[in-house]
Amino acid sequence: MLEARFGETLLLKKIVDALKEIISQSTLDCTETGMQLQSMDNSHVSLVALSLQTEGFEKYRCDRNVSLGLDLKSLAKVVKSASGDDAVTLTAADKADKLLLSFESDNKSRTADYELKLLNLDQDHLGIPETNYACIVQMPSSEFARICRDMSMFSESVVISCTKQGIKFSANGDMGSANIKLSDTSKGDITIDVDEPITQSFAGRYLNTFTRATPLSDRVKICLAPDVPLLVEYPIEDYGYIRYYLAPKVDE
Amino acid sequence: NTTQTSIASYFKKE
Repeated sequence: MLEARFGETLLLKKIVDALKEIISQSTLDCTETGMQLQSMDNSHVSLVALSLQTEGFEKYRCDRNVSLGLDLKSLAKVVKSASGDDAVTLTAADKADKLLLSFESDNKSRTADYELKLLNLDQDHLGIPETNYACIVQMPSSEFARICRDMSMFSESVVISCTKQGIKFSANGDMGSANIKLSDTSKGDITIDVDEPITQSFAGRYLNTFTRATPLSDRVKICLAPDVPLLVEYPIEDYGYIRYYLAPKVDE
Repeated sequence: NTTQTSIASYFKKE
């Protein structure tokens, strides 16, 4: 049986918002060490991986591994009906065909229980190899969101170039071009670690979708290496992270 | 001209 309590529904809302634009259905795998989710988008261009460790939960118990096939739009509807500061407990039996969500207001004066039907999903699980990234950039998540939004006005493709001098985002389209450069700051709000310089091209639409995770974290980590997907990682408090991988565009 | 690659070509099925 699974029993997992989030202190605030707001966090679960943010997690669902960070997932639902990129994947519509996915399996949440629950074990005694926490919850994991991994899914490709429909076009198999990107992959999202969510990890929530037990440390973050107010209460966590999972006696036997449970896989919960979720429809994220439905989950979003249920979560939306609760107040952000409600506590929420997820409960599922060992061979569950439904997930119970129990919301409890601060002073316990209001409780709301929802049963969500689970799906039988047959999902491929992909192995993500350990990668030594050539460039690792950390910046405020709001800055990254702003850059992705501004870039996608100009072109479908965004070129990311990273050198010791800084990281540059470029877009070139019918209406003109845009270049935004960021350099390492002494304040430490932007850090750039470069083993070797790299230039890669990515679909701006996906980068923009990843920034739905911005409310989860003040910081975002962007990792690049030659001939491997881009990694965009948002930490989630004491729980873990949400990671987005995006396959590069290559010259024809 | 660039072409979009698939994420499944980098990460193999387990």
